[in-house]
Amino acid sequence: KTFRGKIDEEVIGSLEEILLAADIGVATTDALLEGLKAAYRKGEIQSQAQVLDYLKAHLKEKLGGAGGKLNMAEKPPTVILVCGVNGCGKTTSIAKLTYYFAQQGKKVLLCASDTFRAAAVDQLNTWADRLGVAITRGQQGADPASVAHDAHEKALKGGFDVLIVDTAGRLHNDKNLMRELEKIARVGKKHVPDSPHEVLLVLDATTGQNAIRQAEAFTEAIQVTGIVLAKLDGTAKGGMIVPIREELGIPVKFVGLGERPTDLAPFDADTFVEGMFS
Amino acid sequence: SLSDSFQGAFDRLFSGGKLTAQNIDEGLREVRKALLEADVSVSVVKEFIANVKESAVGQLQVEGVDPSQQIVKIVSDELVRLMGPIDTRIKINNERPTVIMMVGLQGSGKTTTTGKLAKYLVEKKKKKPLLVAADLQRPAAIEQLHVLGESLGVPVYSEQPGEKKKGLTGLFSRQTRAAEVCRNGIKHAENSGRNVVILDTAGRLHIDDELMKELEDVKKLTKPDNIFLVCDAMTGQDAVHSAKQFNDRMAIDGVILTKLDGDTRGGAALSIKAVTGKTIKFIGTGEKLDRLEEFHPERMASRILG
Ligand SMILES: Nc1nc2c(ncn2[C@@H]2O[C@H](COP(=O)(O)OP(=O)(O)OP(=O)(O)O)[C@@H](O)[C@H]2O)c(=O)[nH]1
Ligand SMILES: Nc1nc2c(ncn2[C@@H]2O[C@H](COP(=O)(O)OP(=O)(O)OP(=O)(O)O)[C@@H](O)[C@H]2O)c(=O)[nH]1
Ligand SMILES: [Mg+2]
Ligand SMILES: [Mg+2]
Repeated sequence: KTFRGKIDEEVIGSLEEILLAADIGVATTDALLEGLKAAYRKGEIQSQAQVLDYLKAHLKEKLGGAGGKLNMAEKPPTVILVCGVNGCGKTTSIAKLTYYFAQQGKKVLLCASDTFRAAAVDQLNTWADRLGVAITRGQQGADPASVAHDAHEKALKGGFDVLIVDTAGRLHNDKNLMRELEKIARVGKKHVPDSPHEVLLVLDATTGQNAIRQAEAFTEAIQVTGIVLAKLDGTAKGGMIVPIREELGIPVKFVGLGERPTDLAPFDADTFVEGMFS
Repeated sequence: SLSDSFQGAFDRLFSGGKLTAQNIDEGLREVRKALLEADVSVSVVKEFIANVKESAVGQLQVEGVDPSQQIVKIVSDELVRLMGPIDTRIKINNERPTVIMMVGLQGSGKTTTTGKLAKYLVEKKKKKPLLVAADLQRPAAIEQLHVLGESLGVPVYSEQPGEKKKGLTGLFSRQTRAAEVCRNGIKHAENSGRNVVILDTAGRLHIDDELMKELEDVKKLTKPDNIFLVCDAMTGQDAVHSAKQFNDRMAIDGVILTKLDGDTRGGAALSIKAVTGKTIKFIGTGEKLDRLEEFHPERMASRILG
């Protein structure tokens, strides 16, 4: 028989603090708690003790389904474009993805399309050397789109399986830089019509609610197909991915767990949600 | 300077025209929501609301003032008071080169801000800075600092990995190297007439005990006159954890908040000040090296309140 009571306000209060402290955000937290109260009234939750398990299961279901699943091209090369705001972890995440593909025996070409920031090309070049993969670069200050264009040509001619394009960090409210990003994404289609097959937005796990704005703006410019949640090895919980999945339908595909090439893991909703409440 | 929605919510709440215990609570719920949406940490919001409530209740007696304006003013004044004062002071050492140590999480903007500080010190304070590349870990970190130094005409001190300087006992662990590079850099400044040294350290997690110890070793060996924590303005709830750890272990002298040219509300500013008690001295407002400004609490307060 069903328990038609009300969840203890203290229980709701402490859950609210956990969710807010995890960067889930006010609106999403309120909606989750309302959902809990409704489930309790309907008898889907039978006792106070079940409240947390119900919430965890609900979140796990919301976030699952896309961990580690990248869109691969029908025939090579698969083109992966990596974007995000300044310092979030794009270049390092690319090193990790490169290692991930190299382990699978795939031939990777890197494209250094950050032609703006000091030593950005050097940084990616160092990774290319360490990982033993080819890299296309342009001159400092060269048009990033032209470097990307050349990389697509080289990827085809050189029989590469995967082309990963690194772009400069940019704030999503900078109209010129977002236009530049659109151009970088578009220019490869001349040689590889379905490029980019995967557009990965890298989010820094320590970012707050602004992450939602970032996801909105980047996806408006160049349809984001997946998120890499970097720096999850810190103390931040990365809860912004919940409203991002809920409101924008963008899934997290990988998480960054450190600064080495091996520190990448396919996103696992169970692990993530448990981590949020630990 | 508060957004219409915020002011509007208050106008509805206080349309009765009087500040009462009940509508104070409802008004403060709106404030709480605004602060949380702005990324102010949950514990900081709690304390802030409790303090504001006290002042609000105390002002119940004030006749003739529109209550919603009253609450807005109390909240805004309290934010400004908490995050202030304006304090761009950099401690100068008159005995030897002034040492500034930059610390913070990965990607927060330390290297870029090192360049910005150098430009500020040259142009505004007529100093002769030397930049020290103390990040021996990140690929091309040393090159990055050299490029910035070159663009400013400011010298950069760095050592190649495995390079041995007089006095080393052959320990090439990263831990001893960073501190020694810094100490050698300061010696180099003394020998070349540079009067400020800025140490650009590697980004690290506040929970990485080994790397936090590396910072303590650098501090012990170089005795910095200023330790600045460089924080990303878009940081969320985690700001209280990282800032607290860096301050507890390093005793920072001030904070520099970066990437404020973005559209983040920046509630981390309040969290960081609340949990460290250290002032935010400067803000970064762009990638170019001239994009360093003084921190203004009133502007930050109205940005946080949205
Ligand atoms: N702890 C930790 N650090 C990371 C992770 N991912 C990246 N980093 C570090 O974050 C810093 C910035 O990483 P980058 O890869 O240069 O970031 P980016 O987005 O390419 O930066 P810009 O190109 O300047 O916008 C570096 O110190 C990285 O080592 C992660 O998953 N965990
Ligand atoms: N838009 C904007 N970008 C900034 C600002 N400050 C730094 N950046 C950018 O943020 C990114 C990271 O800056 P870095 O100076 O490399 O950061 P860091 O803290 O030295 O990084 P690590 O050494 O890897 O920890 C770069 O793309 C910078 O150009 C700022 O105020 N505004
Ligand atoms: Mg990069
Ligand atoms: Mg750096």
